[in-house]
Amino acid sequence: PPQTPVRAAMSSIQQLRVDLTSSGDQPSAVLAVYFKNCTLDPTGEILQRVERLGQLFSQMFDQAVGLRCVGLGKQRFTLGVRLYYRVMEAMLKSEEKRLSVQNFSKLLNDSTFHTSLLACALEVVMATYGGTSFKNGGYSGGAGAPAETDLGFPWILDVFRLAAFDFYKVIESFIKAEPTLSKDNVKHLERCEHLTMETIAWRGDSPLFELLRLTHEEGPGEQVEPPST
Amino acid sequence: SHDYHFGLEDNEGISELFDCD
Repeated sequence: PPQTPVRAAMSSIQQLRVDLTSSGDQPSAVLAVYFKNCTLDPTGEILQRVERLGQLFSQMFDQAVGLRCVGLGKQRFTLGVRLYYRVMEAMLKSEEKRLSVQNFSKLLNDSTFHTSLLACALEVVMATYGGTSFKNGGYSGGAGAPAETDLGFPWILDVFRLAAFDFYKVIESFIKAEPTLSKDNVKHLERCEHLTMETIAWRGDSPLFELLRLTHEEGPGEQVEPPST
Repeated sequence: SHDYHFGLEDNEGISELFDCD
């Protein structure tokens, strides 16, 4: 049969579900070992964070799509969590090989890292369901539209109160760690990168300005230009 | 199968990006 946007989206959703069938909603045995190898075991914090962000995500999602879709947010979040744990495991394996260390205590106790990684996983799930067309300067549309037109990037950053600059940091490693990502999803994440670099990271309240200021204070250099410039 | 441009060098990864090297 001829390919239509809806058929293509249904196929992508089905593929994502198949890819995540073997991944659990909880950290795998391999991840549990990485957690135990930490100087400070992050297991409790990680599970609590997922629980807290899950409630927040579902609440904001259901609020955005309306009463007729209550419960849908939780389903999407569950898929996102599976992808989050799966990519985290692949990232740690890759880092272990690259750095020859097994103690990732600092990284695994970094709340910003986890929130960014989970946000990236959810962005992939949302893009798979919602398509990847531009609308009103962000992303939205596709098979999930029009009910989900407000859920495109950077919606997730607002929900998790995450700086675009931090979200940006996980994208490349995420793509490297998840070779089954569809071409469309890779393209979507690449567009999130571009949108961040071109506009979002340079908004007045971005932590980037403070980081640049600190960097300049540490060494000789020019004054950081104000956001308006 | 995609043309994403990987920019990280061999000595850079998620650990360095989150200042955990």
